[in-house]
Amino acid sequence: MAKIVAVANQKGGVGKTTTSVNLATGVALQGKRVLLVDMDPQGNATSGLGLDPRTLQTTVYNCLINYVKFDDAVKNTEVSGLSLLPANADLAGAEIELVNVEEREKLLRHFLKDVEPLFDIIFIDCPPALGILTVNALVAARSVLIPVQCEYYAMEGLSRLIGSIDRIQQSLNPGLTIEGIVLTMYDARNTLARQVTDQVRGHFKELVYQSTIPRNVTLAEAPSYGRPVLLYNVASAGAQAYLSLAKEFISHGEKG
Amino acid sequence: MAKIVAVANQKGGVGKTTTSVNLATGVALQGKRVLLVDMDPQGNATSGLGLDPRTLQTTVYNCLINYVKFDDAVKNTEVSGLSLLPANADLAGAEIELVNVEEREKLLRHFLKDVEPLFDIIFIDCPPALGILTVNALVAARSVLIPVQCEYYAMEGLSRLIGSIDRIQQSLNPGLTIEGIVLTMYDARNTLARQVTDQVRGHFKELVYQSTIPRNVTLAEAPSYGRPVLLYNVASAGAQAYLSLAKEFISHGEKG
Ligand SMILES: Nc1ncnc2c1ncn2[C@@H]1O[C@H](COP(=O)(O)OP(=O)(O)OP(=O)(O)O)[C@@H](O)[C@H]1O
Ligand SMILES: Nc1ncnc2c1ncn2[C@@H]1O[C@H](COP(=O)(O)OP(=O)(O)OP(=O)(O)O)[C@@H](O)[C@H]1O
Ligand SMILES: [Mg+2]
Ligand SMILES: [Mg+2]
Repeated sequence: MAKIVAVANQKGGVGKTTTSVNLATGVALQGKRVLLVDMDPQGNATSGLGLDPRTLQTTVYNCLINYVKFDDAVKNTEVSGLSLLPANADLAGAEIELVNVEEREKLLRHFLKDVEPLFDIIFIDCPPALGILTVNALVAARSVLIPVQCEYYAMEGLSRLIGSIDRIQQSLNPGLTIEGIVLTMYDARNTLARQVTDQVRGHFKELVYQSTIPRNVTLAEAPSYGRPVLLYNVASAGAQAYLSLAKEFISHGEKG
Repeated sequence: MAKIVAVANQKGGVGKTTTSVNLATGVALQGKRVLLVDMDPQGNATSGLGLDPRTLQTTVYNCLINYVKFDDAVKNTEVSGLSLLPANADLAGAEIELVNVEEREKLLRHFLKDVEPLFDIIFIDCPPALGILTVNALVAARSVLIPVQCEYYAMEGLSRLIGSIDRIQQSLNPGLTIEGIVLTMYDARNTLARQVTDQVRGHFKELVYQSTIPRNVTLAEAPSYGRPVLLYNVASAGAQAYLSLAKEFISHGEKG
C-alpha cells in the first residue's frame, strides 16, 4: 500500500508546487518509487518537471473523466524513480462537468486503487482552492502536507484549511491525518518571517517539520529550465533544504 | 457610471490582494470615491483593511445569496473615500449553492447596478481560480487589471488567463477590456525577474504599466497591522510604487 499524501493549502503562492516537485524528487533520490499527481489545471508541477502541459494528449483529466488507463497517461521524468501523472487546462472543466456525477469526490481515490501497488509514495499537488479537485485529493490521500509561507495572509488561512480537513475526516475520509506543516520562503532577515515561524511552531508544535525552506531564488529559477532544483543546482540553499525535508519526511513515515 | 475593475489572475500569490488594497487606497487618496469588493472567501482584502472576516455578520455573500442590501453590508475603512464590501468563508459555499441558479454568472453585475452611482471606481479582488466567483467579477467589470509576479509560473499562466478573458468577452460581457498588467514582486538583483519583465513588456507592450512594484517586505508587513501600506509606511518603496501606479491608473482612465 503506497503512502498517499496531498500537498494542499487554499492560500495561493505558498509553495505547494515547489514542495511537491522538490520533495517528490528528494524522496525518489533516496531510492523510493514515487508518483507525483498534478491536480492543478495550471499544470505547474507538469512544467516544473520538464513537460509542456499544452502538448499533452492524455492527462489526469482523461483518467478521471474518460476512463483512460494509468499506463496511457503516466510520464517518466528526468528523475529516476519519479513518475508524473500530468495535468493541463482540461482539468478546469472538471469543476463543472463533475457536478452531477455520483461520488464525484471519490474519483481519484478509486482511480489510484489500481496504481498504489506500483509505488511507495504518491504525492498530489493541489490547486489554490477548496473545490472539487482539492476535495478529490483529500479523499484519495491518507495524509495532508501543508506548505505555509512565512507571511501574514498565509498564516491567517491556516485555521480555515485545518477546519476543511476536519470536515473531510468526519465525512468522506475518516483516516485522513496531517502529515506535517512545512514553513516556506523563510527570510531570516525579516521580523515578519520570524514572528510567523514562532506562532506556527508554537501552535502546531511537532507537526511542523524541523526543516524550514528558505526564500532562495534558485527555487524560482529551476522551473524555467523544467527541472527540480535538486537537478538544477544541488548545492543551493533551496536544494539542500528540500533534501533535508525529504530525509525528515521518510523518517517520520518509518516511525509510523 | 462607475469604472468597475476586476483584479484577477488564477495563479496564486501574485499580489492580487496587495494590489487591490493599495491601489484602491492610492486612488481614494487622490480624491476619488472608491469601493473595494472582496470576492475571495479567504477575506484577505477584508483583513488587509483592518476587519476580522470571522466577526462579520453580513458580507458580499449575503448580498448575492440572501438579498441583503448594500447599505447593510458595506463597511467604512481607515482610508477616507474608500469603502469595503467585505468577504468571509461563507463565500466558499457559493460555488456549490449557485450551481443551479439562473444567470448565476450575473449576480454581482445585477447587484452593483444600484451601487455604481455612489462611486467613481469599484475594484473587485478575485480568488486564485477561474470559478464562479471570478466569473462573476469578470462579468460585472468593464475591465480587468492583471497583477503578474516576476517569476516563471506566473508568466506561464498569463496566456491561459487572457484566453479566459476572451471567452467571457465573447459570451457574457462583450465590453470587457484589459485595463492593464502590473508587474509585481520585482527584484532587480535577480536575472529571472529581469527576464520575465522583458518578456511581458515585449509581448504586451503599452498594456503594461510603467510603474513596477518591487519586492518590498513592508508590503508583507502592512496586512499584519490591518492597514494599507500607504497608511502603514508611506515612505517605503512599496508604498511609493503603489502611489505611482494609482496616478498612472487615473491618467489612463482620463485618456478614456
Ligand atoms: N522557497 C522559495 N524561495 C523563493 N521562491 C520560491 C520558493 N518557493 C516557491 N518559490 C516561487 O514562488 C512562486 C510560488 O510558488 P509555487 O508556485 O510553488 O506556489 P503554489 O502554492 O504552488 O502556487 P499556486 O497557489 O498558484 O498553486 C513560484 O514562482 C515559485 O517558483
Ligand atoms: N511587492 C511585494 N513585495 C513583498 N511581498 C509582497 C508583495 N506583494 C505581495 N506580497 C506578499 O506576498 C504574499 C502574496 O500576495 P497576495 O496575497 O497579495 O497575493 P494574491 O494574488 O492576492 O494571493 P491569492 O492568490 O492567495 O489571492 C502576501 O503575503 C503579501 O503580503
Ligand atoms: Mg501550485
Ligand atoms: Mg488574494
